[in-house]
Amino acid sequence: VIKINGLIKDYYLDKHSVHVLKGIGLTIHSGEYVALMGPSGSGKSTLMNIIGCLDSATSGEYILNQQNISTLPESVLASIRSKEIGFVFQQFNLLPRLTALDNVALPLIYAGVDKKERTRIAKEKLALVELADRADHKPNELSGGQSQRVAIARALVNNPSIILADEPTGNLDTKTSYEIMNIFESLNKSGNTIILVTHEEDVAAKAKRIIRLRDGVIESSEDIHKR
Amino acid sequence: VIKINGLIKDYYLDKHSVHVLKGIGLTIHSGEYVALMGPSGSGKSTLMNIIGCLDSATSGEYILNQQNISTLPESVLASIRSKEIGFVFQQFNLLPRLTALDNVALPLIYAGVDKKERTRIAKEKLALVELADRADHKPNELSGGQSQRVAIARALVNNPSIILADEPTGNLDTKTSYEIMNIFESLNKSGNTIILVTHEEDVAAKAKRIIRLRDGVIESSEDIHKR
Ligand SMILES: Nc1ncnc2c1ncn2[C@@H]1O[C@H](COP(=O)(O)OP(=O)(O)OP(=O)(O)O)[C@@H](O)[C@H]1O
Ligand SMILES: Nc1ncnc2c1ncn2[C@@H]1O[C@H](COP(=O)(O)OP(=O)(O)OP(=O)(O)O)[C@@H](O)[C@H]1O
Ligand SMILES: [Mg+2]
Ligand SMILES: [Mg+2]
Repeated sequence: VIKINGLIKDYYLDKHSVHVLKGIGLTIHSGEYVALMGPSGSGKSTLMNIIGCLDSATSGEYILNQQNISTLPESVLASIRSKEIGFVFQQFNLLPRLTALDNVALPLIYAGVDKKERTRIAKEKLALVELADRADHKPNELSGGQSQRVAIARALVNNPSIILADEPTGNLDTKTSYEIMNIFESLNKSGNTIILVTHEEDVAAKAKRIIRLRDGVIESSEDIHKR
Repeated sequence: VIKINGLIKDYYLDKHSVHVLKGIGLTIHSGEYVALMGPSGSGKSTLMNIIGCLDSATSGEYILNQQNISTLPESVLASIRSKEIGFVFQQFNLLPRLTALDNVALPLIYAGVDKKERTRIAKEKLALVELADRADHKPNELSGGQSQRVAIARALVNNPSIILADEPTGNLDTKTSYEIMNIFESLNKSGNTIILVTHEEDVAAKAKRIIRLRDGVIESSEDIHKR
């Protein structure tokens, strides 16, 4: 479902240019569960943003569901982003003036769902991440781990076929982390494709394949065989 | 150096009140190295903000360096915050329009240090967290783990006697995490008091005492004896 070839991403600042992705090639099939690991600054979030159609590559090819992403107009990309991909951001990106409930419901507005149904689905997802009692809190009235869980709930409301989660358990204690990993596991069992960035080996071990990035290139890709 | 007694913190929202800290009592001596752990939402950041003089308790007593914090005027608190306490925020709180270098140098402006010396110290701290080559990047041009390291460097520039670090390795890979923990360890050896919130047991194991919070109360406090 995801085919990437020779992907390059550079940034140009005043005094120097930064070569972040230096030729990435990878294929991810529908229903796969992949963990993406690598040192801080190695390009994981940059790669995730390109996969999530939030950013474009400098050069190289990205085919998503047999469509060449670099040839698609913004309106089609916006539709893909809201309906087919659920993104959990490393720094949450919640809207500060909306409550947890309204933040979670936001993607449903883009999908054209009416208010009563949006509220029902958003409440269901908040309950799934154990935050039913924080529905009316704004982001500055939530703990770090609670904000992270609101970001996770928001990514799930459209039941997207592809879930991209950038360090979704970075701010969670072990028990809450475990609960979130169970959610991803059951989504994968229902057929969703999951790509998860993590720096924790025991979180990565829940995936079926681990791809390791280093200095903007793929260092290794290994399947995990569980009993 | 830190004496807390019967500390209570409540928030009042429109529809309900939230009792976050329900009577915290603890004593931390100068030069101690304490890890603070507990579930997401248990009150760790709230307690850290009160210890760091960034927030006030609803009731209870907080004595810092033999001064009762609730009786001090804001000007004295501001001076304590900038000179005696270095705070690494869970969500970094970097200023988006300043470069990494200027973000790190900011506390030195409050301390009245001249520009040449500020730049020298800020560069030294950025090099300490391995980000010398990212000095001119703004926060949106940094990775999550790089932003976290800029926040750590900023907390160290005034060589504060007390370092409060809220999940400082949450976005870091194992190797970078290890380097940051070595920095805290050597600071503690030089006499700095360190309070570190973490949800990772192997990070907590580097401290000399682990305090566990649950539902706004201290559940346990245990000394760690290393060989
Ligand atoms: N301004 C506020 N108004 C209302 N409730 C708040 C406010 N700030 C925090 N809270 C609530 O206080 C509780 C404790 O928050 P705190 O940030 O201290 O938790 P934490 O232990 O740091 O959690 P985490 O590990 O997720 O970072 C949470 O349940 C949160 O929803
Ligand atoms: N807008 C930008 N301009 C310049 N450089 C950038 C920009 N965004 C990111 N970078 C650089 O690109 C590199 C990769 O960033 P990225 O966020 O992808 O890393 P990462 O692997 O997700 O790291 P982390 O584990 O710390 O989150 C970093 O070295 C960063 O400084
Ligand atoms: Mg990242
Ligand atoms: Mg916190």
